[in-house]
Amino acid sequence: EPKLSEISAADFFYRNRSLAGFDNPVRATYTVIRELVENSLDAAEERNVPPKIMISLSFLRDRKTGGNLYRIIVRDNGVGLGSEEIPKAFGRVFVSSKYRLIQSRGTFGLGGTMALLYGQITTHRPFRVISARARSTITEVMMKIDIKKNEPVVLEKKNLGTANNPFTVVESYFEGDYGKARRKIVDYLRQTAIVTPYADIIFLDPDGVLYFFPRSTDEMPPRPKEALYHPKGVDLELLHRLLQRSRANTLKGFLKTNFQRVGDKTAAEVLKLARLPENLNPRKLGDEEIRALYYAIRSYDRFIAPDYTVLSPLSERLFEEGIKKELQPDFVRAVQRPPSVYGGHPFIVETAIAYGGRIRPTGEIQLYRFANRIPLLYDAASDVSYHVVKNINWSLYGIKSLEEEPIALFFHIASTKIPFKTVGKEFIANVPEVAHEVEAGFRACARELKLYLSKVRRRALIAKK
Amino acid sequence: EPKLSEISAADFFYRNRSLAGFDNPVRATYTVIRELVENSLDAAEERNVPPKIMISLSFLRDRKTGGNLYRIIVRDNGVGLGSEEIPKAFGRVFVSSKYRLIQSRGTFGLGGTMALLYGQITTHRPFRVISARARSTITEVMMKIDIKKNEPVVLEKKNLGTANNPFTVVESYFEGDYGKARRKIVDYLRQTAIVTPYADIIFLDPDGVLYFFPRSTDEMPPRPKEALYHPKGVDLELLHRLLQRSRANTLKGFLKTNFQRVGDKTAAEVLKLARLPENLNPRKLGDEEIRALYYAIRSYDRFIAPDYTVLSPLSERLFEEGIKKELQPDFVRAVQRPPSVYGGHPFIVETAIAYGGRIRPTGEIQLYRFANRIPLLYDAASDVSYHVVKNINWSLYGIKSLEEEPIALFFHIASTKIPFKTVGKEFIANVPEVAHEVEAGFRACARELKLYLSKVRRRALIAKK
Ligand SMILES: Nc1ncnc2c1ncn2[C@@H]1O[C@H](COP(=O)(O)OP(=O)(O)OP(=O)(O)O)[C@@H](O)[C@H]1O
Ligand SMILES: Nc1ncnc2c1ncn2[C@@H]1O[C@H](COP(=O)(O)OP(=O)(O)OP(=O)(O)O)[C@@H](O)[C@H]1O
Ligand SMILES: [Mg+2]
Ligand SMILES: [Mg+2]
Repeated sequence: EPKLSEISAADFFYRNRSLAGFDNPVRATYTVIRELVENSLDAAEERNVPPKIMISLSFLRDRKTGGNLYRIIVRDNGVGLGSEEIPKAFGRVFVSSKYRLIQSRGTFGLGGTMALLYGQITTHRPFRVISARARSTITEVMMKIDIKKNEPVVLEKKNLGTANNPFTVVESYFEGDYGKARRKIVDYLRQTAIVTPYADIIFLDPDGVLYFFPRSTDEMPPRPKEALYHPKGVDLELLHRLLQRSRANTLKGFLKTNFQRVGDKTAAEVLKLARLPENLNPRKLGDEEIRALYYAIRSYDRFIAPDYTVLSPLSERLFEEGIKKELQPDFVRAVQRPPSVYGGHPFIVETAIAYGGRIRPTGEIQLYRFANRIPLLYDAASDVSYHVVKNINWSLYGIKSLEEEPIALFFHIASTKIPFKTVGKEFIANVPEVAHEVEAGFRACARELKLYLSKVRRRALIAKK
Repeated sequence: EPKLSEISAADFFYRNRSLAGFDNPVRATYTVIRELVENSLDAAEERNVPPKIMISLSFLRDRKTGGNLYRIIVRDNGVGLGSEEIPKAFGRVFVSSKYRLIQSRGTFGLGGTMALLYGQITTHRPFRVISARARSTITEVMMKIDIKKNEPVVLEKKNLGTANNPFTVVESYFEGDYGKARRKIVDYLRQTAIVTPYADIIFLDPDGVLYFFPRSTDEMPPRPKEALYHPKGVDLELLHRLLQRSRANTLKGFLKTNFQRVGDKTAAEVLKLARLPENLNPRKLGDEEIRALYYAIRSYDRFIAPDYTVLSPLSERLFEEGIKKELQPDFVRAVQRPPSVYGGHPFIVETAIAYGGRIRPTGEIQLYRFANRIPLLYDAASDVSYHVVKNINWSLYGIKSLEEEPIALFFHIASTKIPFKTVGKEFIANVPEVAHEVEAGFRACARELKLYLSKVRRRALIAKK
């Protein structure tokens, strides 16, 4: 009896869809929207135009079912997809244009596909994608996913003419529960607007309510750039792959062309540490030599910090502006940490603290988290930033209790790879390098808060007398 | 420029290994051990013998590296694997013998493979598996994983003779941090011993400390059985697949043979609700007819509860015994809920509350969680059971504050599919059917606690006078 069997990636995530954020119809409603919106934001930023995103969620009363049948349509002005790309992009798990080393919201190659898969398994209806690249054919595809095989099934493909401007429309039916999900969905869009002030987002909800988040600026942030790996934290598998596909003829050249900020001197020092000749052919290294190189890279402690311009952080000014606009606090201070590295990936942490004004204590820690401009609204207590916040002694900074005072904390991380702990991107893993930056960032903000609070409290004392 | 690219499942989990519990070297040390131990427990239970598991973790000082190099060896008396099975089982992600509908610890088909993959990427060394099925050839395989292709790479395969009794040995090298992980690892083994009192577990740690968890009983729990899906919560994809591969000649026969506890009368009523003739060929149903059948199954409310004997819960007696042995409380009460269903999967929730004795308040909620006899030691605050516990008004039961009183809460769920929220099996998703059973279970225990506390407090009052 052949006891071992195998399943496809789509089948795996279908059977285990709580992993991807489809735990129940309420959560699924949120996840469907956020996955499609994040795809649209990425697509518009890819062509460096202010994103224009329209989301329409309608409730279709379906008497036959006990469940709530919805139709979602998301339209964007992003780069668009060609007729061959549409089935691949949406019909298969682990297909992505974001597997390169560049900062983007998408990272796994399955979010959009899973949203459409969820619609398919709850309604059995095909989904529709209409898209065009700039000055290109408009293609309309009606399709399904063969979940067992992890393959697209195209039911119908139409050519609808030519488009001047690129765009994408995704339409799908699914079983959800908007009533219970509404709060989180609106929070998600509002927080997205805070960190993406250059985007126009329109959401027409099932109750006919129109949520309009107009952009407050035309200024796009500088585009992130495709990066090289930073040598710090690189593992052996990655080193192996880079060596295998390197076009450099020498080991020294390999180091300089495959890692960011490794110049002639650094490469020479690393190779000296590894006791490897500089002119070895990278593709002909033996296992022992690769290990020697790896350990040398591991123990070399004079690599320069990553290239700042690769990433696109919020900036302290934008973070503070967004927080002020949203919460109108008496005090706000954002701090951007210098670039750091984990596992070869550069990252920048930004933290902010706001106090007073319209902030009210809620009996819980008010922590707003963002990763590559995505708001993270679930499982805060498992997030690395939450653990850091819990371990800071806030009384040193004049805060008796985070839960009982009018204080809100903010955290953003930009990276070529956010170390998410869940496929549903709910929270960030406890990576020590990240925790270190979050702590340093919050302490820097807290020191400013302390000065502010002591000034305010001194004035209040004087006023009393 | 072909902008879409594709990666293998192994490559996906390599790039995103925080998803699978390899966030950092400390967490990775824990995950490597728990994944191999869970495989061994499953394998021994498969042949219905008391598991005998030996774990040896040794620290190999490696001067070349800054990292801590460990060797792990796990040996068990489980069913074993044949020479063709070893490379498949460990060399490929999404390969499993546990994709059937039967309760087991393993469920994803990647835990063991990921543990060995992690060793490979941190040390570049091959790993070794020695195994034999009963009265079969002993095979030793030295192998690696081709991560890009998600395929095994066998370096060496040896025939070491014949074994009377089956066994498996897994040996691998990896970079970890035992010092920081030790506490959690020992907790994991100790809690495993509580819910698996019929297993012998020996752990020899890097400091030379031997942890011995001898079995306290020879009595194996009844084996879970391979189940049929329960109709409640079945989705359209599953219905489609069952219809396609059904050997029944009529729709009525299909319902009776493909779902548990659906007899003649129930099948007839469901088909009447769907307005479908009983004798339709299941394989020839059109989309509209499938949807009609689905909605009828959805709205039919008189399905019998799932078959109890399919699952293997702890039992109230064993749960209480384990808790008494471990915590020596003054009061303990476990409650087993009747079987329930989510998404077609039967499940049984068991809850327990212990009070007093050697339990001390810790300033935090003391919640012990288990799923298919696996202890869950991380991210409690995100777990469905934690949310339920937080939402109960404990003052109704005589408890002022869970954090400040000597009270401990326990939760176990047995199912053909545990709705884990993470690939690292850290916590359970917020599935409403599960939350409902957890709440009912804890309230039942709490009512008994209330009687106990009022009795004890009354006595204390009388004693004072
Ligand atoms: N609205 C869109 N406009 C243009 N391209 C899109 C759009 N939505 C999806 N795509 C393309 O389809 C690919 C797959 O999308 P999907 O959401 O499944 O994965 P991803 O965005 O790459 O990663 P993640 O799983 O993290 O979301 C994307 O990488 C992108 O190339
Ligand atoms: N110690 C063992 N003895 C016998 N078979 C084993 C052992 N370890 C692994 N296997 C086999 O290898 C398969 C793959 O193991 P792996 O841990 O990767 O996945 P799994 O246990 O099926 O699921 P999960 O990812 O949830 O652990 C198992 O299903 C089992 O058939
Ligand atoms: Mg996406
Ligand atoms: Mg396993």
